[in-house]
Amino acid sequence: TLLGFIVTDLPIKSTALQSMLRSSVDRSFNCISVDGDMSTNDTICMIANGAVNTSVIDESSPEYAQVKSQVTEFAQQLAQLVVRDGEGATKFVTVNVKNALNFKDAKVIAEAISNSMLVKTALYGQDANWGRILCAIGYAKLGDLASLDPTKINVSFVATDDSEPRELKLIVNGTPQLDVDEARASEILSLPDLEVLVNLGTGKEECQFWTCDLSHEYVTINGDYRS
Amino acid sequence: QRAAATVDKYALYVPKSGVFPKGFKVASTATGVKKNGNLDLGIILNTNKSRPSSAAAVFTTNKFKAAPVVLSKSVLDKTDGEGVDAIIVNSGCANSVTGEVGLKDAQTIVGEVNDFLGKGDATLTMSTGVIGQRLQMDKISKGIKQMFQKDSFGSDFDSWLGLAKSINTTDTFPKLVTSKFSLPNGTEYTLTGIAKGAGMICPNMA
Repeated sequence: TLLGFIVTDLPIKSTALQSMLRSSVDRSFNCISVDGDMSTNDTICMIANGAVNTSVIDESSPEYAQVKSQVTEFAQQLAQLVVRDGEGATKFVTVNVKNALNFKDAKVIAEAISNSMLVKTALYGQDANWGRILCAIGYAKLGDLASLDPTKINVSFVATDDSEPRELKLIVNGTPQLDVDEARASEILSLPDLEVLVNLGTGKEECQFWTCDLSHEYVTINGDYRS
Repeated sequence: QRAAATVDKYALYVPKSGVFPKGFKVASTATGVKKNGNLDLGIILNTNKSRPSSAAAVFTTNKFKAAPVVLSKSVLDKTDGEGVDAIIVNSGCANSVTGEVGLKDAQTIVGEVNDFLGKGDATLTMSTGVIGQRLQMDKISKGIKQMFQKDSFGSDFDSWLGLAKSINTTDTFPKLVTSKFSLPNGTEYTLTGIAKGAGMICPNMA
């Protein structure tokens, strides 16, 4: 179950607070997955008590966009901590879908990759199994089929340290790179933080989703949770 | 396994100090609901009286919503998010798929906090833990009473960290983030956030 709350001493009108929270959560807590299961209790609350002496912020206030952006970034930090603590997780994975036709489909694709047990076990085993990533993209339940053009898609692993080359291309314009540098792939996949970059090439929207690998420990923890 | 790296996540991700927003106090306690005796009940209170508070929330879209979700949503609907001054969270038992009795239990908890605050519809509630079991109300009610009567509330770092720990279940570290920001007019404000979660995580809240 995901629970969380954010409190602030700013004065924010409740309607503005609700829209701010909803937008922030859509780009943070609603973009994480550990195991693909949705709880009956997931809740994120926010309270603004107005202890700071400044004008009340509503949706028409000049500060609204700034505060919303700061709350979003803040919520992303919290959401990422949840993924880092995923049961049995040894790796933190950012799935970055770029140049999508629309945000919704970018998110659907990012979520499909993030929830694929076969992708997650491959990442745990440090196996550069790009076929599983492409497979997950292929079955994603897109709202608009034009979001995915098999001849335009690019998929890469991106190194999260300072090592070069930073990007290891796995699929270029729909063509699998069959001579992938396996040694470099192993180096990248041995890092505790990973990034999977998917460039759809069908638009300008993007979505980041955060997930983790799936290990034996997950089964150990959940095999007898209730008893 | 090659991938199994030993990382001290607590040392990496738990802060050792923090700045906290004005006008909030928090408390936590171990009621005994958690079998290991760890902290399992926390309350956050708004103590600022200069103007009414605003509250907002997003909830699971799972069709089987737990009692605290149903109740908290009804409080926000009733108040339009105005004047909510407390959140009470328990861990160890999710009070989920517990039917009418679960809802009554959640109402009792919220009512007890409201009584201490001296006003109605001022408290939201959350629960996490095992699904399909009733809350141990005797332990939780006793914990609420003790926290208020002994005035266990504080605004220092340890109090906030205790609150973060009290909502954990299978988490290996408490999740506490706090930051100070400035508005264009120079006014400084603070955001503090606490979250929990390690499994059953793929939320889609609305």
